Amino acid sequence: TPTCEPETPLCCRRDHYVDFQELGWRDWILQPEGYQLNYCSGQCPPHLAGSPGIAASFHSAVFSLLKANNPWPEGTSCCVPTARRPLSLLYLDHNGNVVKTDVPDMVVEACGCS
Amino acid sequence: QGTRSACTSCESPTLAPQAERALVLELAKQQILEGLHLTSRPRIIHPPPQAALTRALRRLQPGIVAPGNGEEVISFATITDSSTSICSSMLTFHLSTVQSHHLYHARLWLHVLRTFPGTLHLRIFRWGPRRKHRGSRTLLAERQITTPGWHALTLPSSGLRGEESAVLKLQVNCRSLEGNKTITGPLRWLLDTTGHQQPFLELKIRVNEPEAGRAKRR
Repeated sequence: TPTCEPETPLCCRRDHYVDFQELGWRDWILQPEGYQLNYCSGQCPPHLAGSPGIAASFHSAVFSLLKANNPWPEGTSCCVPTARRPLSLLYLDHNGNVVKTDVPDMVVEACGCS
Repeated sequence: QGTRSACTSCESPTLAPQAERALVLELAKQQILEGLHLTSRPRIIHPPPQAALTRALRRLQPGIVAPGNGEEVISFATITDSSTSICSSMLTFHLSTVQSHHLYHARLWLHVLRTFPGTLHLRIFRWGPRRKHRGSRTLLAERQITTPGWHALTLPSSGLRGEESAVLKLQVNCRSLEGNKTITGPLRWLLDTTGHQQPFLELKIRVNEPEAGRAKRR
C-alpha cells in the first residue's frame, strides 16, 4: 500500500506515530514508548475496487457479481485496512501490578479498496 | 463528518495538520483504553520501586504473551507489619484484574536475605474467607531453603482461583529444621519487605471469553 503523499488522492495508508509521552501516559504505560496509529483514507475509483488484500477479496467477489448483472453498481468502493497486527503493551494497572498483554488488530499495516 | 459520499474514508482529509494531530492523539487514547478494556487511564497511587520493577520484569517471558488473549501479571506484595515475627507474617496482593480471568500459572518469588543454621522449612498458606469463616488457611506450597537469594515457589492456580475479594493474603510460615526450633525476630530479617527485592507474584492468566468452554449451538 502506498503511504500517503500530499498530492496522491488515492486510497493509501496515513501513518502517524504516537508517543505516549505526548499523551502524558508514560507513567503507567511502561513499554513501548509509543506506537503507530495508522489509518486508511483516499479515493477508490471503480477500477481500483477490490484491490488489493484480504478484506477486499470478499467485497470483490460481491462486486464482480454486481458488475456481471449491472455494469455501473450503485455502491462505492471504500478505502479499508486489509492487514493489521497486534500491539504488545506492558503497563501498570490501578493496583500497581505490572500487566503484559497483546492487544489484537491495533496497528494497520496495509490498506486497500473494498 | 457530513461527507457527501457513503465512504467516509474516501474523502481526503481536509483538516489542518494541527487539528489532525489533535484528533489522532484523541483516537490513540480511545484505541488503547478500548484495547485494554479500560474506561479511563489507571491512577497509579503506589508505583512499585523502579529497581523492584526492573528486577521483576526480567521474570516476564520475552516476546509474545501466551497465545489467545493471555496476560502476564506481576503483583508486588504489601506487608502491613514487617515487625511481626518472621514465622507468621502476611503478604497481601491486590489482584482485581485477575478476578475475572482464568489463572493458569502462579509463582511466588521471595528473596531470602540470609539463612539460619541448618535448613529453613518455608510454608506458604493462603489466608482468608475461602471457607466462609475468617482465619481459615490452606497450604499452597512448601520449600526447604538452604541458601540466600531468590526462590520461586510454584503455587497451585486452583488454590488461588475463586477468590471473592480482589485481595489475596498469603501467610509465610517457617521453622528451622535443626532441632525444630521456631525462629524469632522480625520478618525483615528474612525478607526484603520494602526495597527492590520485595516479594512478588508472577501470574499467567487467560482472559475469560463469555461462554468460554461451551460450544455455541446454532
